[in-house]
Amino acid sequence: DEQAASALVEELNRVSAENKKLTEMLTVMCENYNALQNHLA
Amino acid sequence: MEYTSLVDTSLDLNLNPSHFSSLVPKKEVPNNFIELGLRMSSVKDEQAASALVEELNRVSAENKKLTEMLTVMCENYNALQNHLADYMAKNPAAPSDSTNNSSRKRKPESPTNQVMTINNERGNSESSSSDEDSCKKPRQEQHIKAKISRVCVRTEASDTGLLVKDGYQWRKYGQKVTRDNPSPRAYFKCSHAPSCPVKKKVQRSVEDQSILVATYEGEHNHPNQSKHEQASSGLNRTVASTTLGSASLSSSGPTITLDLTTPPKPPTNPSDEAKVGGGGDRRVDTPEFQQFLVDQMASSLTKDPSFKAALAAAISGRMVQQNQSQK
Repeated sequence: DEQAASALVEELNRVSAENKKLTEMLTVMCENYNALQNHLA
Repeated sequence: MEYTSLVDTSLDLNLNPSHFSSLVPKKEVPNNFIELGLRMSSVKDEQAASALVEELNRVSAENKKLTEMLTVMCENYNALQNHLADYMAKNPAAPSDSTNNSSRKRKPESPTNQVMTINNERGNSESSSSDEDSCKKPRQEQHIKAKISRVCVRTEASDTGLLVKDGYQWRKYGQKVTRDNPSPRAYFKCSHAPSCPVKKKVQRSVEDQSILVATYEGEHNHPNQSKHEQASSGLNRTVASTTLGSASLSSSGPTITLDLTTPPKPPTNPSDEAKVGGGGDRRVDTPEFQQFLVDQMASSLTKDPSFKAALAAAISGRMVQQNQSQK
């Protein structure tokens, strides 16, 4: 049970880190997209 | 005189079961106390585990959503960059002035204000990073100017409506037939916020009647609430994979026409990329990013039990077929 719980926690941490990374990438993409759109405007 | 030896002041609170069972008959003191305690701890463990699983599911769903949004964003970004490259190629002299003007105009804006549409989508997710909190703020300082943009959407031949799904709510307030085009032109006003000045004209292209040309005037002063739903349902991709019409509409302000169909190309002039504060496309094109996306897709697929079952069925079916053919 403890092993399963620790595996769950580990997986949760991994997915959370991935989530954070994705959010950062999305933010960068949004900034770039808006910069490009502003440039076109 | 010492009384401690005479009076026992200890309460003897040791809950040793063997001690209890030796003191009291077994029938009267059930071991249920112990079982109950164990059961309670196991219930607590189960609750904690289920909470963990729930949290994991939530974060995974959020992850999937983010990946989808990122994919859509990449597609849109590439399409826009492609359009910019085309524009640069067609008008080599014009961009220098407009670039300077726009950069001068836009510099005071904070990065928070620059992140527009996607931020509002992210407002729906529940992650608690600090930058997201800042992203939830609406664009209050957005200045409204007469910006005109044009988007072309390919529709099915059977579709005769003048509806362009772009994530905003529109109220139709007029329609007229123009001399240059047999199909009518419909006029819409953004109905999401009463103060939103954006108007939209939709008309079928003269050259290709399956293409709807939507001309937008002004900028929205409110977040796009239904954009997320569209992103998940793939409507954005429909828009992004449409063909550019060549209808020319007279207007006093600057007009942007988005070519969202042709595959993305690298910019003709490397300095152009630098001007727009790029780097994003380079990130997208990097093998690292591609690998990341592949990993994301793979992890999403492997997490899907129905996909696993289908894969197992396909493999086992293949093996059975091979065995039968060998016999």
